[in-house]
Amino acid sequence: EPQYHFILIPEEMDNPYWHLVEKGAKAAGSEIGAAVEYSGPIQTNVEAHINEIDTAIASKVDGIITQGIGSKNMTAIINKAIQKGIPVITIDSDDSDSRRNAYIGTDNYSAGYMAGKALIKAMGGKAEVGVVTGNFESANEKERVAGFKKAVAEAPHVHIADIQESHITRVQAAEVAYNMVVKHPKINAFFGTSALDGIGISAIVQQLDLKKGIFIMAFDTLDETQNLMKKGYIDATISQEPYQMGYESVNMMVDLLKGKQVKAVNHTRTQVITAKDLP
Amino acid sequence: EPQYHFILIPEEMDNPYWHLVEKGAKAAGSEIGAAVEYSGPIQTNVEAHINEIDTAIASKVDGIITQGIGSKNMTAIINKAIQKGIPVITIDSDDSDSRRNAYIGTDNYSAGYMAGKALIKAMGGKAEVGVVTGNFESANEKERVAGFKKAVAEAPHVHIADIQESHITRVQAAEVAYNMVVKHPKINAFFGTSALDGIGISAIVQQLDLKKGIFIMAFDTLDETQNLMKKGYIDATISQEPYQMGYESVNMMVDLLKGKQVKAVNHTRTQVITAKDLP
Amino acid sequence: DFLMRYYLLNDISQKANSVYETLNDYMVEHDPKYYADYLVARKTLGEDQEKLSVVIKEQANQLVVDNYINMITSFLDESGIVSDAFQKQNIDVYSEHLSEVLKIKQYILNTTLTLINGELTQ
Amino acid sequence: DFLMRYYLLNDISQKANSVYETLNDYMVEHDPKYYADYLVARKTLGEDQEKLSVVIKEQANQLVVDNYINMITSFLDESGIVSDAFQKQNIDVYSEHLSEVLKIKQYILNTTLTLINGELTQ
Ligand SMILES: O[C@@H]1[C@@H](O)[C@H](O)OC[C@H]1O
Ligand SMILES: O[C@@H]1[C@@H](O)[C@H](O)OC[C@H]1O
Repeated sequence: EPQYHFILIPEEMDNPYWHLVEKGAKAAGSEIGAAVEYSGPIQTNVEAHINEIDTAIASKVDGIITQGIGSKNMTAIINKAIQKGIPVITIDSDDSDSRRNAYIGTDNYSAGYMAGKALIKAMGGKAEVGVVTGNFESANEKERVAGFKKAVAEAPHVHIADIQESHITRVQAAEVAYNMVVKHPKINAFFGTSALDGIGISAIVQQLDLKKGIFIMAFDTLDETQNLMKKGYIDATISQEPYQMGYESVNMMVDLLKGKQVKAVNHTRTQVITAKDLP
Repeated sequence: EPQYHFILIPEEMDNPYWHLVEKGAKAAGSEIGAAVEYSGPIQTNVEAHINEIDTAIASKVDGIITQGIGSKNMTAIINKAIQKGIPVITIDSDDSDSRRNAYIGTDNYSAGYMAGKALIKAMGGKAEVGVVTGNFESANEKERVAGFKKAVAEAPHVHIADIQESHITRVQAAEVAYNMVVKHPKINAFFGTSALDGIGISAIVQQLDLKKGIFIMAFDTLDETQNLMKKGYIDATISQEPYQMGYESVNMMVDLLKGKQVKAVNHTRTQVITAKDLP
Repeated sequence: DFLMRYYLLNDISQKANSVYETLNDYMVEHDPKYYADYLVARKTLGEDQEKLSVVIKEQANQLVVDNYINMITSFLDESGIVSDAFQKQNIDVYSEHLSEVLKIKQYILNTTLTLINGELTQ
Repeated sequence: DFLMRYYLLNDISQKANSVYETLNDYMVEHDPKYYADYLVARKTLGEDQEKLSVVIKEQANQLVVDNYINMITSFLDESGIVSDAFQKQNIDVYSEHLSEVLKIKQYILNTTLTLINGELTQ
């Protein structure tokens, strides 16, 4: 039997980004004798997410690793786990108002700011931008948009024409990007803030044969994104470290259970990636 | 094989009131060769209710008989059924803004008014009243409370101290009644607006040994309610005709499918019942 | 034979999922090759649908099986509306009906579980 | 033996429901006779819980079975809090924990279905 039984609760079970987190977590688990369950909403849904955490509490797991999202109900359920003696580590997106033990993941505000700066530079300081974000509710997405907006505020000839949600799916990212292009014909740049947004944006931009006139800043370095970058269909992306988030969270959870002190906020690396940076 | 395939969607599957509606519907179905499914939320829940109706639409049933509740989303789903050529009859609670074909059930506003008048008379025109209602959202419950309030408005020495929800369960009816008694010690009468409210009120009033000083007006004539009335634990109730609602709705549905004209609003009988009226 | 019936029901659930997935791929990639996959997925789901009356339906579950057969028809209809509208670039139409496809897929899954439970309790 | 395992899982689900129902009856009627029924329901659920490690648990489902065993413990704990608080007329405590009992009962049902599905796909 494994020494520890943890559960990793993602935003969405079958999202390729979250499968990377899962891989890292299970790799660490194999190394140290911790069984890591992976269970979450089939599709991004806050209520279902909270329900999974509550189920894990009733199941008396040894530790919960979850995306936080900063909503009131999420904060309450994290606090319930803590109160019942189950440590909680948030990853990818924090819930800093909760009593979670630690956060491991991107500094999302800085990442958004970085994306903004890179886009502005690539556009020579002049752009009409469409932003496609995963969820309006998620703390990480909100912070990315806020950081991006700050960068835009420092560039007088760059404007955000519109911001819409994709519910972290490529099809809805394509749909809202299409609607934006129709509604704001002057859009000449897009920023997609979650892993599949840039891919959906790229699909619709290609389909409408608009690629020459539109710069696309994506997020994450999924294989699919890298392939599109190599073909010139996506111009740049902000990398994250999902595998490391998973890996480090399991190790840190064991530290917590052994009574060790841990650092509350642990930012993983982000950087701007273009095609020339790819292997 | 049955000639018709209808579905009856109650507010709550295992509620004894809705089992009476089911009995009436299936009795009519047996007589005329219509199969009547019975499927609804395990516990009262608007989203689950709407989901059942949508499932029935996808299932292409021949007709939908459902409790209406008058919310925007319910109106939209009823209209969707109509648009797809599936007739809808509301029972027990109407959704008069929707395109439903007909309503069969209590005139809920009048029933609430009737309850108020009877309570006022029994209390000699002077009372502090606690109202326990099934759901704040349901059209029938809202109308009963509105009718009751109108009667109270005509009695200067009768006041409603508080109104709370029970989610149509006896345990929560008992809980909110308890809270009211604690918070408003002058309460000397209760009105329970759905079938199990009076039963829950009665349980807590007995338990606290307050029955001598509290008059209880209930709703419906479930066996359990009648038993409590015979023992003097509930003073009066407003009867409805759930079996008839079920029975008539199936017959009317067949009329609709045969192209016959039907009356849009069909009120079933209600009356004030006291122990002396019981067999 | 219980296992044969169970496998048909499970197959239908998976094939409905496959229709949805290939439709998504087609819409994202807009490549005739993906459309061909989608058509195959539709066809194999339809073949399984045809078996339901014979393999699964009986007195105790006839209403639920009728619902199930009809849901699959609704599902295929809505998927067809989506792919047609997509080809015509009628994004409002396809977007709305894609939501329907997703919901009916869930109803099919729910009913699959109901039927499997029905098998188990006979 | 598949049927034996299936019946244990199905039994647990029904017995959890029975614990909840008898607890409700007791709280509504407040009659020692109902309390006795509730205690019997708790006992028989606990007896089934004891069998899980032997009858159901194996390599492929050990984490889910551990969760299941622990949920039943949580469920019985919360039900116990409710009945104790009710006896002491501490209505705030019993009301809050009754909500927990209801939620955990649903998690037990969900996990029962997960385990049954696991049986079917081996
Ligand atoms: O939160 C995740 C985000 O970090 C990533 O960029 O996209 C997928 C999301 O679920
Ligand atoms: O709507 C129903 C109502 O008419 C009855 O009185 O109580 C039960 C409710 O579900």
